[in-house]
Amino acid sequence: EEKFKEISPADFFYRNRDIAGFSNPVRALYTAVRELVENSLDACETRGILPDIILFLTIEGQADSERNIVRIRIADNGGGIPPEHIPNAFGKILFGSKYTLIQSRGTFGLGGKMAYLYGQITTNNPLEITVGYRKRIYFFKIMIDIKKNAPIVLEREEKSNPKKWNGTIVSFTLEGDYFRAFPKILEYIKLSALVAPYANITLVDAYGRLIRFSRSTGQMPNPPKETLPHPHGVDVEMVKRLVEENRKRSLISFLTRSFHRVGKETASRILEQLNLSPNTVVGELGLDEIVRLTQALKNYNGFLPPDASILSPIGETLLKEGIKKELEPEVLAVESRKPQAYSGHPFIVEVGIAYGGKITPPEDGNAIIYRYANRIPLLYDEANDVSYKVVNKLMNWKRYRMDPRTDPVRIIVHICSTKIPYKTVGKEYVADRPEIEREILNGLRNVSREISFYLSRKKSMEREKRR
Amino acid sequence: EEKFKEISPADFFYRNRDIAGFSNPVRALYTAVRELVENSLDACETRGILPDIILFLTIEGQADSERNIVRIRIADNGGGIPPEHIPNAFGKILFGSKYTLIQSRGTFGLGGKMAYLYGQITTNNPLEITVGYRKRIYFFKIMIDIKKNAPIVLEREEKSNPKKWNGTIVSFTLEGDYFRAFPKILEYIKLSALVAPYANITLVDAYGRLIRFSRSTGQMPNPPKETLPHPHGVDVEMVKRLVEENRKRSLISFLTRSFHRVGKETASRILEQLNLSPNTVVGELGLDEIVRLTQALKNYNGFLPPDASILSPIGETLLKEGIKKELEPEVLAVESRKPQAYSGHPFIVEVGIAYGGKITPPEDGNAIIYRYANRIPLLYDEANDVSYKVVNKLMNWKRYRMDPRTDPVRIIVHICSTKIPYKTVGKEYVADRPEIEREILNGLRNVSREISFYLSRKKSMEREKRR
Ligand SMILES: Nc1ncnc2c1ncn2[C@@H]1O[C@H](COP(=O)(O)OP(=O)(O)OP(=O)(O)O)[C@@H](O)[C@H]1O
Ligand SMILES: Nc1ncnc2c1ncn2[C@@H]1O[C@H](COP(=O)(O)OP(=O)(O)OP(=O)(O)O)[C@@H](O)[C@H]1O
Ligand SMILES: [Mg+2]
Ligand SMILES: [Mg+2]
Repeated sequence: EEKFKEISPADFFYRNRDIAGFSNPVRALYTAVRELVENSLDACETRGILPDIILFLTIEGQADSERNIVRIRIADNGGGIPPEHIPNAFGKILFGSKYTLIQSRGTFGLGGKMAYLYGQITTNNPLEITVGYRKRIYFFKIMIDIKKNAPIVLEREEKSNPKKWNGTIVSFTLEGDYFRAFPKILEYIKLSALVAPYANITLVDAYGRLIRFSRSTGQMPNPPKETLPHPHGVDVEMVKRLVEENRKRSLISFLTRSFHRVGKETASRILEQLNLSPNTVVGELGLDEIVRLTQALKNYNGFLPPDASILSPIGETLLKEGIKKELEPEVLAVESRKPQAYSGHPFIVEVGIAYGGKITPPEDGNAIIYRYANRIPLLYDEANDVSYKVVNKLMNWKRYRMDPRTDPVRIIVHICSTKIPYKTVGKEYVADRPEIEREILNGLRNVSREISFYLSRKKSMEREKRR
Repeated sequence: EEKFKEISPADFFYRNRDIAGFSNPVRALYTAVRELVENSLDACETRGILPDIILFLTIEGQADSERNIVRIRIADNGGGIPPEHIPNAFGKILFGSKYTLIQSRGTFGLGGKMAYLYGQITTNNPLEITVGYRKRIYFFKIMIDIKKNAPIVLEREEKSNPKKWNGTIVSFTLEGDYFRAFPKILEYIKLSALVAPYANITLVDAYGRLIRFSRSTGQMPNPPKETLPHPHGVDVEMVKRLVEENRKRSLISFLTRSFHRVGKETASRILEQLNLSPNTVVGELGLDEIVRLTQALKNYNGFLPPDASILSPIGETLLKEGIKKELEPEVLAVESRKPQAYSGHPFIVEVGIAYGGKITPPEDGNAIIYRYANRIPLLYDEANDVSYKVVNKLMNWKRYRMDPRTDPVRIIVHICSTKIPYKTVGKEYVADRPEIEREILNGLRNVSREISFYLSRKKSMEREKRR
């Protein structure tokens, strides 16, 4: 007799933690650190606060020859979390504040929880959270009831906050291979700092040494803005839900207020095509009409493309500065492309190529690509990433007299969007959506052309000298 | 003010359907078909029934130039589903009968549901299920309440089952690129049949043509058996749960009855090391003792490795037969390796190399690898798969005077286990666990040696002839 049962989302990710990036002691420690750093950076940037982040890694014991018991402690000045939400934010998988349509690193509502969950099942210690929120400081000790997907609050304290510190400190232990993971963690922080030169990030390693990435500018990029869904990204489920939330509205008001880039004229034209009166009350629409409306929105070609000002690209100035500082090339070219859209989601591709100077050719004949998505450095699984495909299969490098596999070249690709089409829960690589692929290809062609032009001019100048 | 909220698992996979394999109209149709075929094969094999599966694909309309409205209908003789579980089995994400420790294709409790969910959001039609279960036939019309992650039963009927047909018929529509997906679907079915020569699988395409894969043997492989967790795969959460379910037992009885390969002697030895009496009642264990017990189980080296008879490999005979029939090579070598374990999960690697005959060299200089996991053909994302790594980065092909990138070679790799370490929810590729990697490498070396020996002997015989 078969045993049918339901499992909670926490149970699902506990059983399948490989899928969230917790597949071995090196990767688990790396993934835990990055999830926490991404939460801190998101918190600061959402509020326009210059990030001050400190990350402590200490070894508290040994599980076996390849697994240390590592304590991760991270502190930020990101404004904290409302106390009524703290237990769920850290103890309920599929809970968070990033389910809105805005560019942010977080998106799934499970990253920080997975990091702690892995710590709980390997070391059985609670998660300690200290939050400064407005006028108070809150301290929680939490564990996760995996079967129920619910936080277990073991301790809760509250006290005054005279210095008005608003931020979050998270501390827990997990099993990890500290020595193999550390170089990856350091690279991750270094690459994060490259595109966030306004952030102070301090890493304190297991020997107590401070590795400080100090801010080189007080200028934050324009914050991203929350947006409405673009009609080209709709499906029946989405329209049904919007209808539910707008039952009393007129159709014309519903369309102009629920969707991005739908003005009164466009809305009237669509309703006319569908034989629906603009003043029909939304709640009266039949399911059939909802389906026809969805099709019309998806297929109508008269909408303006999504508004790019809702996105927050790195920008050519910061990108150049970051690359110069970290890579010290002889020459570099960057391009921050115009906004495009895939499936109704606006996105911007930014590329850069750095050549020569302190850069050395790759040691293993593989082009070195620094991939970023919503400012997160992606360090694993590049072979399935859209950038890898463009660099290794679509670019005709001969035309630019450059071979990134053998020359002193570094390629930088950043994609920012209201929704990054990650192919995994661990956010390791980006799907090859044709619109995104095309943007990366065209961007790389432009910057390669610039570099190639510089190199050939340099060559002819050297030839001149020798005569 | 931030909007904190929780979303259901259905909502999570609706928003992130790329992650489940539904990333574009070709892949979505392919993934939907494979999820259903895998459910039918699992149902038959679990009950030892020779599979008779019919899959109908019809085009009911056009959504746009690249998206057809495709109806998928699949019928099997797999024994059906108890009626009280039908709505949840097809309408509640993270619900199923495969959450036990046994080798099966299904494992997550969401594949079939995701296929239908994609159909619902693209075509808004209900899912129609007909089940013959024991003496009755049941008919359901279902949709999914995505926000609540719950089935909506629109219709339910029941009637007598005079012919005692026990099986399942699933029918729904979805948007997909039929013409691009069809070759992939055909390849998937062909490769499934290669390792399941006891199955009748009939594919009826959009033109009404029958493509029949007829069974070539009435012999089913030994069915896999459910097993207990092996001590090397435990963590604190798992031991806590087992303790909860066994509160009244004595420690010694708990250990020998809850874990695989823990006999009385071994259990006594471990308890002695931990200073715990064998007769202690499990419910009296403190959390601290549970943690120490977990460590002891993980680190104790005296356990027998997992029992291989719980697994159901394809076997060298069936593998040879299937390869001969599908590929018609001049020579082939197969090896079904001894069982091993990773993280307490038993697994068996089976490899094969087919050379010459009807086989042609790869057209694009890429080695052709037929990858299987628990008999499922994996057709996508090979670049991150452990087999790809072994074939392209670890094997020293020169030593066997063979180059799978330029010679008429096909490589077959099958991994069966109580848990396949998939890296994605879409089950596209397998993580490079060191134990699995080593087995594939050693297996390929053995079969390559056989092929190389045959080829050099053939060469010297031809040289003899010419003299
Ligand atoms: N350091 C922090 N400062 C402020 N809020 C935080 C911090 N860390 C976590 N949070 C809150 O907790 C929520 C849950 O975080 P979690 O990492 O689990 O998911 P997420 O960041 O929303 O998505 P993802 O799974 O993609 O990381 C966040 O949405 C955020 O509201
Ligand atoms: N054709 C079928 N015959 C019998 N039972 C079926 C059939 N299809 C589905 N089921 C039942 O419905 C359950 C849910 O199927 P679903 O595909 O959603 O998940 P799963 O197969 O358990 O796991 P996975 O997500 O890995 O496919 C199965 O566990 C099985 O019990
Ligand atoms: Mg997060
Ligand atoms: Mg399934």
